Amino acid sequence: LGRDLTTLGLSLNSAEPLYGTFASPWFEVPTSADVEAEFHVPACYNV
Amino acid sequence: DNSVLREQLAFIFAEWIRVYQLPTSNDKDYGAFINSIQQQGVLKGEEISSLFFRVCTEMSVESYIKYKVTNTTAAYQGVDAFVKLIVTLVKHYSDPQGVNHSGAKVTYLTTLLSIIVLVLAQAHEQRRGQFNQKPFLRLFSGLLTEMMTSYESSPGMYFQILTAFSNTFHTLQPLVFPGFTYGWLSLISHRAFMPKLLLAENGKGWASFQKLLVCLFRFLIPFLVGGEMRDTTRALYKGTLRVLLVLLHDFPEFLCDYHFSFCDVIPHTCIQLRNLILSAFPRNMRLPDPFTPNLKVDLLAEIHQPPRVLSDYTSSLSVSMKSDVDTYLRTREHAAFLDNWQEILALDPNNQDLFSGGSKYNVPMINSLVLYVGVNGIAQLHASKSEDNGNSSSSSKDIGDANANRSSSSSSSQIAQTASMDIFQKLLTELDSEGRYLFLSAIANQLRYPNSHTHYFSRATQEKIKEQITRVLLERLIVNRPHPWGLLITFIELIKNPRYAFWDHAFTRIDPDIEKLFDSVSRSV
Amino acid sequence: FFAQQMLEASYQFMPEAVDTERPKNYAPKDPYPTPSYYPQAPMPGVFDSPAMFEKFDIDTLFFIFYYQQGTYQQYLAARELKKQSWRFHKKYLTWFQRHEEPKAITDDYEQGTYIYFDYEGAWCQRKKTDFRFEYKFLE
Repeated sequence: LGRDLTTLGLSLNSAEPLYGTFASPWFEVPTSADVEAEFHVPACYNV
Repeated sequence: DNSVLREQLAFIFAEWIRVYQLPTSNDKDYGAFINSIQQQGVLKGEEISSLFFRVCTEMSVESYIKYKVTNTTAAYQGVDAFVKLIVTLVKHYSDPQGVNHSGAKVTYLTTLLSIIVLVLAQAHEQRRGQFNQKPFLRLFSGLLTEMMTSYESSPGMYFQILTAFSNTFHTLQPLVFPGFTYGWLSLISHRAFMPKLLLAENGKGWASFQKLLVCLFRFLIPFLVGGEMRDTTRALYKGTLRVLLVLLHDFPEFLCDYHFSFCDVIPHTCIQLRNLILSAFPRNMRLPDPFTPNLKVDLLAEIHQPPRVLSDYTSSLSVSMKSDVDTYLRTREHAAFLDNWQEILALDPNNQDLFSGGSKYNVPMINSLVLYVGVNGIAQLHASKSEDNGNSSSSSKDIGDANANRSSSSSSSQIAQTASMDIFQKLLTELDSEGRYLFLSAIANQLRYPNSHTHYFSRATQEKIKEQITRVLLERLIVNRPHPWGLLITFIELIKNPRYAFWDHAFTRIDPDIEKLFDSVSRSV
Repeated sequence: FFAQQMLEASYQFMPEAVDTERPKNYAPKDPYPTPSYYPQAPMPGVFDSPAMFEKFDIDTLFFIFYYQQGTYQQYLAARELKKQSWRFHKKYLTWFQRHEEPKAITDDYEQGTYIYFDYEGAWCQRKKTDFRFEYKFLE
């Protein structure tokens, strides 16, 4: 019968994409704050 | 015989780790180090540079194994330093011809990745039960993150980098390196890989990622088809569900367009997993509530749009079978193949392996045949309708508007009189119960979001074999959600439409539990 | 059987969060022995929160920007500098701030008196009069 997929630690009703805070298939991180935010540093900052 | 050289190369890498760890080190120091090893000839010539990276990989892994018990952060210093070395080398690398620097960098990175794969393969082979995937996971994860930070702003080159990683992960798939399975799934679903590949413009990364997902399902088959799940399989299955839920939520179109490839390799016992794939629908589509009373599916605008199918769904059909089917669909002259489906679709006994999902039938071939015949059937109906419309517009005066306004959907009787339906009819009567079950499952796989396939297959029901049709639908409904929209509207139609006289059939009362089940499902439906 | 055996091996080394997080570049090799009642390590995540960067003075922001390059901290420092009306010049590789309203503003540049940060020389802020900030150099 499968399982209740809402118990897999993913907020399936989130309006935001899940991939930005998806840390791993194997564990959930308590809050998205624990998942290091993605950042991008322009090449010219490499002084 | 190259132990002395190895020693020297190991010393150079140890020196790099020291530079990397200095809090005051910056890119200038890193650049100076690269220049010095270039002058020492370490990066000249393929042989010595390959040996150098091999030594770096082995040292990084060994230092992790050595220190992991005491202090994980320290244990990863070698690996993290190696990541920094690779990223710095790629950054400094330029095309010797001075023409295509980004292409040269990607080629160089690909070479380095292949050396890491070789070291992983050797460790996997030699250490077996003691093989530890973690340092390799850290290495690839670090490279993915650093490459994203450095090159994401150059989309052309960044996509080539992602493709290089995708090819590497395809090489490292669980069927080849089962000892790396959990690390591998972490990597293909990594935030710096999966979304980046799927978000590349025009979906150009989808085919690569679909290949990786098929590798995962193929590996899972023997573990899922068997009996009791072990902890290892349960963990892997749960991790797979989590990744699929992210895809269903963020990239449903990807699952829609490649549903066929995935259903080919998902064991038919994994009903919820398959439902998850089949429940995906395009984000710009608003699905009407399947429970809406008197829902007129035929009148939905989308119901006549063919779905995008990016999988090569005819690849499992032999050339001769395809041409036989084409001929029959065109001429409707009786053909030999119609009478021996059992033989054509059965797997050759010594081809029955763990990956055929334990069935004696060639499931991918059945899936391809059903979709191929269905697609042609739909095309024929549209062709005949446009002919009729051509005629009816000339005679709309005398036969009233009925025809001219005939709902553009084809009635069941029309569908029933087509060559495609002959083939389906034959399949239903010729195959044994297992073959019929797989055939009906292939049809049920088309009951997805509103599109012409959903419409066609939901009406292609036969009076006979209702019990099996009901079973195929029911087993997909009683599992936990999600349930594909097309499945729901088909079952609702089956239960409600007096034409099917569903409740008159003995099998709905065959057993008190079954009776209760039908009542509960019909109540919820 | 081989696949099952190796899957067990893979299972026993199941990945954890620490295995894939970004390396903490700065690991003091021989930390200064401060009294034990002082915190012996930075609080985890304290340098990952944008709110903390609002509290740093401008000198600290410039230090992080130039000495923690390519890290998330450099990204946060740059964001905070921009919020405080500093603008990065891609040619001079340093930050400029208007000292007063520019005398001229066109589609391609603005011209006037600016403060800029001298990170190579005396590590201090300097005033530059009649400077033309061409927008093609604006990051």
